[in-house]
Amino acid sequence: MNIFRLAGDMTHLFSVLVLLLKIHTIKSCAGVSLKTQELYALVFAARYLDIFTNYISLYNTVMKLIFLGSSFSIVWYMRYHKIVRRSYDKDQDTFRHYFLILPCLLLALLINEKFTFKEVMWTFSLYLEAVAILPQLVLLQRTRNIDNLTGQYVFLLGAYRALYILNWVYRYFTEPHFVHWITWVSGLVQTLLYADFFYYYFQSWKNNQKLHLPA
Amino acid sequence: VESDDDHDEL
Repeated sequence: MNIFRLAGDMTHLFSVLVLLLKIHTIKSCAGVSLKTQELYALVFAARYLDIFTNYISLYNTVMKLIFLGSSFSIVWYMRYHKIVRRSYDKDQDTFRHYFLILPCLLLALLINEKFTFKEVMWTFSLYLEAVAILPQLVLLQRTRNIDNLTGQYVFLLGAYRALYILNWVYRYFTEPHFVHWITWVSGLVQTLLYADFFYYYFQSWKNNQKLHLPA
Repeated sequence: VESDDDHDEL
């Protein structure tokens, strides 16, 4: 475990906490894409199939449980909580997220490191995570007033991805035989999707203005 | 050599 990896995991954790804080205390999910949250729940379910069979460390297991638990509870809140679900921007959140799932599954069946069920599901989760933010980015673009917590949530998610890339660079130079093309390419694609958001996030921060993404 | 299916990242 290097500092970039730990910082990446912590930013990921904070992003989830920020979102849960917004939903749990303000009882609002305005500006949050349920489509993206459902994709993340699917991503973690597919990726952590080995949670009880492949023990890596206590840290690893606890983090997996947190990401699984938080992603499914966020989906539950947005769909079924009687107050929270009223604030969901259903009419704005129209991205056809189902159309992302099938291509990712096909790609995982075609391009993987090993053709086993667990390995294909793991690869599928990487491809799906790479594009899972898209519905959220589209929703942000449509939202007139992006509140601070939603902006911070997306910023932290992007920061987590950027830190993971630094982690891979570090591991490449410090660990022999550390080559993972599938992880790297899908991770890079995922991070690039945040480039536009980052630009406007820093602009609004620099000019001390409210965040607003041009259509 | 580390095994390829040892996914130690989250």
